[in-house]
Amino acid sequence: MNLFRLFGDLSHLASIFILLQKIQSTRSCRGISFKTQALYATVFITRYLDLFYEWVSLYNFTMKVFFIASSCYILYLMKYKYRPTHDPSIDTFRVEYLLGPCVVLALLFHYKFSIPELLWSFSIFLEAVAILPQLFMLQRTGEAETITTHYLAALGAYRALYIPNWIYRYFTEDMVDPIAVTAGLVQTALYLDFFYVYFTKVLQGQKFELPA
Amino acid sequence: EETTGAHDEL
Repeated sequence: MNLFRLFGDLSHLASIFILLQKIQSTRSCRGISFKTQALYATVFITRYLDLFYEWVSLYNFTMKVFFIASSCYILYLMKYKYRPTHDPSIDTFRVEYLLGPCVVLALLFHYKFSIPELLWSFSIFLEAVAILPQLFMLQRTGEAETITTHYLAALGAYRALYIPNWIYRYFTEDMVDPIAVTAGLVQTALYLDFFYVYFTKVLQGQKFELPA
Repeated sequence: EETTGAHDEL
């Protein structure tokens, strides 16, 4: 464990609390892509299967349980409790275009041809692109509530912080995970446009609005 | 030793 990873994970935790706060305080999931949230739940469930047969640490165990539980809870909130506030007509990204290629990539790139390792690879690739339905929705509506942009910023910061973590681990532990690093770089790159608007507008106190 | 991904990461 190093500080980059710790702060990355904390940022990830923060993003989930911000999202829950947004849903509870506005009593609405307007502006949140159900598809992205469903993809994240899929990512956590397929990646953290090792909960059942591998012990890493109490930290690791607790975080994994939290991510699975919170992502399922968010799906419940969106699907049942605040269902009327979710508008599927603007959440139109075709997730099969993401799932298909991720299955193929996992079959091509993995560390071991076993069910858990294939699912692990799949989850890594899927996480890299899971934010796309959300960003697509943002692009379509052209604006976002400030609290939603804080959620996205915290999520993006989590991924960005994993990059110095890998550099640090390369030098201190001689450890490289090419699949996670490649997917992580792609994932972080997807946030660049968003970060630009977030830093130049939201953090200057303006509303998140994309130029027409 | 098996080569596997960074399973200690989240």
